[in-house]
Amino acid sequence: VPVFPWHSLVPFLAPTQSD
Amino acid sequence: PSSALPSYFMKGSIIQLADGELKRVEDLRTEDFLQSAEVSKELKIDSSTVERIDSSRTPDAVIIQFSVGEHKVQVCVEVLVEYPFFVFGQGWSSCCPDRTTQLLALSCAKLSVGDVCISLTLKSLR
Repeated sequence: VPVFPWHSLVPFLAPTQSD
Repeated sequence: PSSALPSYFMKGSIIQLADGELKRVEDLRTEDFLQSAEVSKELKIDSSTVERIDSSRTPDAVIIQFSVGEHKVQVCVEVLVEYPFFVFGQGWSSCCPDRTTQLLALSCAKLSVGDVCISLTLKSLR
């Protein structure tokens, strides 16, 4: 049975910050 | 189109939290994500508020505009209507919960404008 890491389930919404 | 979502969204999938604990995807709670991110050196949880949901030119897809993090950065993602997001305090939610349940057997609420989703960013963007 495959086991998936928790962070696979969360979208990576990476803002490009400029500060 | 072959619009298969990743298999980890399928009901019954085994998910490993940062502390090693195993849970089924349908049993995950907000705290599981928050606690796992706390352990992580690289990732942190950000709040992403749904600002708009627009139809896409791609069949069965939508374009969701999020306001991400404390800086309220606007981020758009195009996803299939059945793609589940985890809403703080509510759980799995998608634009078309019936379809998500049909395809993945995962119970979902309806994702709406104003919902605050769990998302990830890097702890340090430097």
